[in-house]
Amino acid sequence: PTPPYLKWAESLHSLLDDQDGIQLFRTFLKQEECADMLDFWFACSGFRKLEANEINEEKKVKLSKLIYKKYILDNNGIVSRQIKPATKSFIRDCVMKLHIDPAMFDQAQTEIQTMMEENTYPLFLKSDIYLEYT
Amino acid sequence: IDSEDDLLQECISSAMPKKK
Repeated sequence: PTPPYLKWAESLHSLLDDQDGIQLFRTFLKQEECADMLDFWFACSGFRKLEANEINEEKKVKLSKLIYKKYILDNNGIVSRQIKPATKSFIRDCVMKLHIDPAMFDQAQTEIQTMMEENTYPLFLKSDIYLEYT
Repeated sequence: IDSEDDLLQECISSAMPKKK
């Protein structure tokens, strides 16, 4: 069978589908001071996966505010800098007006994913961290 | 603040693949 680390080179999704891959990619991103991008990507997926029930409604409001505050509000943050202004205002409006929707972070997640696919992921595959691991 | 961090961390972890 193909060793996991070779699969990681196939696509970003293959990498993010493996615990060890995520860990190594995170170590690399931390070194580049952009681990927040990965955390944000998973936070968006986790938020979308929250089931619709009464207990979760309060949780969703809290979480949407937390994600907004931690990653989007600060314009100098690594995540915020990669997200389009229109996407940021859309999320701000959702949070402010309590229009909490499972898909409210989807566009922002896509923008961060594109950034990783075009930039940090190819760099990771060429990095010492990955090459030493293989 | 701690519980806020926990909530966010829990959300992040919930989206990660489980150990194979």
